[in-house]
Amino acid sequence: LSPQENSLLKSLGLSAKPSPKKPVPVPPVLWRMFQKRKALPWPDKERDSCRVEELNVPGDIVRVFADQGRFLPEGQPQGWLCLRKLLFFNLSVLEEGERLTMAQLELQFHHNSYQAPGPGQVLELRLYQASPRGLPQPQPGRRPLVERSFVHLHKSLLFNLSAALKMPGRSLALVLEISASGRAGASGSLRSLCASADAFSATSLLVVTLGQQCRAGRSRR
Amino acid sequence: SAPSPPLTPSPLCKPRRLYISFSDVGWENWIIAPQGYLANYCGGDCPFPLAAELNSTNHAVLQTMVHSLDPQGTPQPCCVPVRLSPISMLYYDNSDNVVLRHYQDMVVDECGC
Repeated sequence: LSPQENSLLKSLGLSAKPSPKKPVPVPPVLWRMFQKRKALPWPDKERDSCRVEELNVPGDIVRVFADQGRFLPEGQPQGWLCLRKLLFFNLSVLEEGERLTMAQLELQFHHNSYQAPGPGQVLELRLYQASPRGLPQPQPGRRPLVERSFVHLHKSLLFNLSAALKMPGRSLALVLEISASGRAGASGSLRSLCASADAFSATSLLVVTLGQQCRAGRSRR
Repeated sequence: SAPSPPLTPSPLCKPRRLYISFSDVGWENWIIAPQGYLANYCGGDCPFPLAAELNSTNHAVLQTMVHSLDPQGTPQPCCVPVRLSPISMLYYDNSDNVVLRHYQDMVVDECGC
């Protein structure tokens, strides 16, 4: 690679020329944003170049990180633990001068679950922050980052993790737990409630940042 | 989809048509879209007298005056972009993540002296 090409790539915000090894399909959300921006007329294009209108946040770089984590042994479940997984995102590509303005986690399932749960039965989803080096399981008494209950699982669940990622490190590690809870004695139906979590398919993290070019432009203005 | 600059063979400072194809520079395997774009460039002279349509700065007016007195020591003002617009690019980064990035100042819309 010529020094000239390296220098040009650097000014475009890339440390080296990428050579995709396992190219993934373009996430539809990015494709939609790209098409929309391409169709904008000039003054709008200029005005919006440092803002992601679709997500209503400042930013000029939108990345989708694939999960590199693994399923974890269920350990000591409390109630019906349906799923426990380490979610791991390598954020080392974020440059030093970039300011994170949004982080959104998406959990995808193969299908929506429409099966009616028993009375008072719900699926409980918890996300704990974890250290990728240390024990990825949540410590007793530690508060989850996200805690939500669902009667039905949707095909896609979105969680805003912007507050948790205000000071992003080189990676983000989380433990995801989905458990079924409800009236005691209804274990058969709790088991079937757990089955809907088996449709777990993929996880991704959408991150919006404000690059140096936009930050410099903003301070000039 | 950018409007094409006029194709008049004028020697004066104007945007000239330049289509940048990413496959020409060997970047087609990591840039997903667009495959290329109409970037344009500025070309042409900034002669005396500087006409209004040449978007000349006050500095160019004075440089033209000094050039007329000392053509050897002071060059004529040059033709440069005065208005550029951004484009968006979808690409794979070094870790195979898909990135959508808005790059400012990528398309030359207007030139001036």
